[in-house]
Amino acid sequence: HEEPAAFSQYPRPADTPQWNSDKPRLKDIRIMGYSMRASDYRFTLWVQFDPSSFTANFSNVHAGELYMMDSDPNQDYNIYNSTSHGWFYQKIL
Amino acid sequence: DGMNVLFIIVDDLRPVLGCYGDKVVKSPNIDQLASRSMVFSNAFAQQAVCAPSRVSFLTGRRPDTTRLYDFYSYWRAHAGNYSTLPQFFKENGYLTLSVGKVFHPGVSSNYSDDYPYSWSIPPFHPSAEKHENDKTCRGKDGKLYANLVCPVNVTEMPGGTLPDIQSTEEAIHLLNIMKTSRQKFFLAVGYHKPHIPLRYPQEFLKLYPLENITLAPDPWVPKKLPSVAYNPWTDIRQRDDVEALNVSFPYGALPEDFQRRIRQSYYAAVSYLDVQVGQLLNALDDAGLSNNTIVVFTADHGWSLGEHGEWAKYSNFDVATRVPLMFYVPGVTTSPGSPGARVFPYLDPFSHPGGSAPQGQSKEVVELLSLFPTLAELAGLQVPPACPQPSLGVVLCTEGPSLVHLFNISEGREGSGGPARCS
Repeated sequence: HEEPAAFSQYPRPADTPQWNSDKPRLKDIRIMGYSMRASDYRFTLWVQFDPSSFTANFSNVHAGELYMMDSDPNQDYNIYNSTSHGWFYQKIL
Repeated sequence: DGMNVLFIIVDDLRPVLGCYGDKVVKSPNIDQLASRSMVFSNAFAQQAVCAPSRVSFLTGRRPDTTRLYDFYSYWRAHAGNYSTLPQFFKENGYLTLSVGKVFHPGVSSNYSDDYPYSWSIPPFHPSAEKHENDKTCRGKDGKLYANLVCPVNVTEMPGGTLPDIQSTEEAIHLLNIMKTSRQKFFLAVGYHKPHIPLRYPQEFLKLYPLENITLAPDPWVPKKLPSVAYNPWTDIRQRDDVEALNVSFPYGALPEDFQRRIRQSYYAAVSYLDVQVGQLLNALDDAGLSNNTIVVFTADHGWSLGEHGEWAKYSNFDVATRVPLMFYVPGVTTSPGSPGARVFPYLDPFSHPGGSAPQGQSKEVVELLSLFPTLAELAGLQVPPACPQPSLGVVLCTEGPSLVHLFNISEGREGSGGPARCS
C-alpha cells in the first residue's frame, strides 16, 4: 500500500531571490519546485521548467530539500546534500 | 442523499486554531464546528498562492493540469474545459451560490467567477472589497496609510463596514431564502481575512496583548535552505508600514517588535473571522438547516508568520501549504439532532475559551485535490472518475481520491465539545 503523500509545487523565475520570485508570470518561470510531503518527511526538487511546453526536466535539478519530520518538525535542517536520496527521487517521479 | 452543502473557504488561513492545537488563537466557533466534524490534521494545498490553489481544488486537477501557476489564464481557454465542483453540483440539481472570494477574481476565473458554468446566479462580491487596499489605516501621526498591520474603527471605514461582514450578511440572507424553498443548495462563502492587509475591527486586539505574543520558533533563514526555495515576501514589503522600515532585500529581517505585531494582527484577524463563521453557522441553525446541510471548512493555503525568516505564502514549506480541513456531515459525524436543537450556537471569543476537540480526526496526509470527490460522495452523487494521465482533454475527472473512507467516526458519539484543547 503506497504511503500517502501530498504533492505541492511552486514556480520560480531564477535560482536567487528577485523581485518577482514570489509571483512569477508564466512566461518568466524557469524552475519548478515539486514537493512530496509524507507523514515523516518532506522531499522537494527544484527542477528546470519550460513554460512554453509546460514541461519539467527532472534530469536538471537546481536544488533539493529533505526534512525529516520527527527530528525536524519545523523544517529548519535541510539534509538533502548529506543523504542519498535516490529512493525519494524515484518516488517523486 | 439530498443534503445541502455550505462550503466555507478562508483566504490565507494556516491551521492556527484551537482545534488544531494552537494555544494562542481564540477560535471558539470554528472549534465548535470541529467538535462536530471529521478533521484532517495534515491537509495540504497544491500550490501556496491564491488563484492556482483555488482553481486546482475547485476543478480537482493539479496546477500542472490547469496550467495555472500565476493569475493570468483561465483554464477553460488555456488548458482544458474542466468541470468544477460547483458546476458538478449544479448539473446534479443543486442551486449553486457564491458569496465573497471563492474563485480568485480576474483573469483566472474569466472575470466572472466562472459564472454561469459554476453558479446558478451571478456571484456576490461585497462592495467594501474595492477599498481593501485603500489608505484606511490610521498611523500614529493620525494620517491614513495602506499598511500591512491595520486594526480599524469599522465605523470610520468606507460604508461603515468591511468585506467579510458584508459577506456574512449576504450568506445569511441567502440561507433565509433557501429555508423556505425545497431546492437543494450548494452555498460557497469565501472570507478575505486573514489575507493581507491585516485589516480587522480594532477591538480584536484586546484578545492578544502584545506582551503575550512571541516570535516564530525559528525566525531565521535556515543555513542549508537553497536560495531558490526562499520566498522573499515581496508583497508585504510594498505596504506602507513595512516599506518605512527599509528592510534590505531579500534577506534582511523585520524588527522583532514588528514581527510580533504582524503575528498579533494575524491572530486578531483569525478571531474576527471566527466571529463571522460563528454568525453564519448560528444562522444555519436559525434557518433549521443544520440537520440537512454538510458544512466544509478549509483554506486555499497557509501563511508564514516569520518561520524560516519568511512571511506570506509563496513557498513549499508546511506553514505555507498546510490548511485546516473539516467536514460536518449530519448523521455521519454527529448523530441526527433532535428537531429544533441548536447545533452551532454562536460563541463569543471574548467570553468563550473555545478549543473543543474534534469529533473525529485523521492524521493521514491528504490533499485539497480530494475536496471534489469527497463532497460528491458525501452528497450521495456519482463520484467523478479518477483522471487518466494526462487528462488535458477530459472534462470531468479528479486527480485526488475521495477521503470518505478515512472518516473514523464512532457511531452516534455526541459532539465532544468542551474545554479540552485538541491534541
